[in-house]
This record gives sequence, structure tokens and C-alpha cells, in this order.
Amino acid sequence: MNAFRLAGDMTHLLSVVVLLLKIHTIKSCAGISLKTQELYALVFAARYLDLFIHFISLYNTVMKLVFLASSFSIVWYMRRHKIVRRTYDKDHDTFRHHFLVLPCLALALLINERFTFREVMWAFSIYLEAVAILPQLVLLQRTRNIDNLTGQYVFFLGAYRVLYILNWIYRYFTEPHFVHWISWVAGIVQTLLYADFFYYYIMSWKNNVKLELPA
Amino acid sequence: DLEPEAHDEL
Repeated sequence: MNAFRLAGDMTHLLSVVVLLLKIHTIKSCAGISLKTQELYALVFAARYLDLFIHFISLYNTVMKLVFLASSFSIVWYMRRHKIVRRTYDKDHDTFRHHFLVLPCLALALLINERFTFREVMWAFSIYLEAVAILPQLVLLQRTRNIDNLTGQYVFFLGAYRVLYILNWIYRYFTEPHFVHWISWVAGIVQTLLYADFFYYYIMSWKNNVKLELPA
Repeated sequence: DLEPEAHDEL
């Protein structure tokens, strides 16, 4: 495993830790999109179907379990926890996320690395992850006071995607057989979605002012 | 012929 991949996984993990810190410790999910969190739970459930079939490494298995458990527990907290769910900004989290699922499934049936159940579900999870951040970005645009933890959460998620692209470039040159067009194209699309956010995040950090996205 | 490799990324 190269350094970009490890750094990418660590920023991904860090984003989850930041979000859990906000939810578990501060008991708030203000500014967090439940729709995005539900999509991520679905992404991990679809992608990690091979969890108990293919053993890759202990690291791989543990990380998969962490992402599965954390994504489902975040959804649980936002829907069911007595205090946390009251902080959920339902009125602004209006993105019709269900409409993302079917097109991603259709695309996965058409474009996959192999027409088997697990490969189609893998491609589906890749496509869905690429667009899963959209409800969150829309909610951020509508949020007046974006708190630091929410901003950091989205920043780390975006950083994870950038690092994965660097990881693919590295792997392309060091592992001649490593060609995964599906994840590369979807990953680049996914990263581009963060471009606007990154711009405003870095500007707010540079100018030491509160993060706010223009509507 | 290149076979798709196992998905070893997260």
C-alpha cells in the first residue's frame, strides 16, 4: 500500500471520527445531511458484500467493518437518538436522494467490470458514492452558520478523494495491471464536486472568517 | 487477456 492510499484512508477515517465526535459528544447533527449519510450506508453495504468471502488483509477487513458500523450508527443517531435527531435540519435537507439510486443501479447494470452480482453491486457503490455528497453540499449552501466540525468533516471527505486519485496515478505507474476505469472516472467526477467547496473552505481559512457558501 | 483484479481498495 502506498503513502497516498494510506493517507486517503486516514483522512476518510478522520472525517468519520469528526462526524461521530460532533454527534456523539456534542449531541448535534446540525448541518449534516441525513440523505447523504443514508446513501453512504447503502454505498458501504453494496461495496463490502465480499467482506466474508474475500480476505485481502486484516487492515482491509477492519476498515470495512469500521465504515459499515459508523455509517449505519450515524444514520441511527440522526433518525432515532432522542437528543441528536432534534438538531437535524430536516427543512433544509430536501434533496431527493432516492432519485440518485436508480440511475446508479441502471448504470452499474450497463457498465461494470464483469456481469456478476458482486461486480454490479461494486460498480453501483462506486457510482453512488460519486454523487452521495450532493445532498450534503446543498444543505451546506442553505446553512447560515456552518460550524467548524461540519466544515472539517466535508473537507476531510474531499481530501480523501484527492488522495485516492494520487494513489491511482501512483499505482498506474507501479502496477502495470492496475486498470480500473470505473473507479477512476467516477472518482474524478466525485472529486470535482468538491472543487467549489474547497475554494470557499480555503478562502475562509486564509482570511480567518466563518465558512459560508454562496447560494 | 486482463482479468479484473480483486477490489483491494476501500
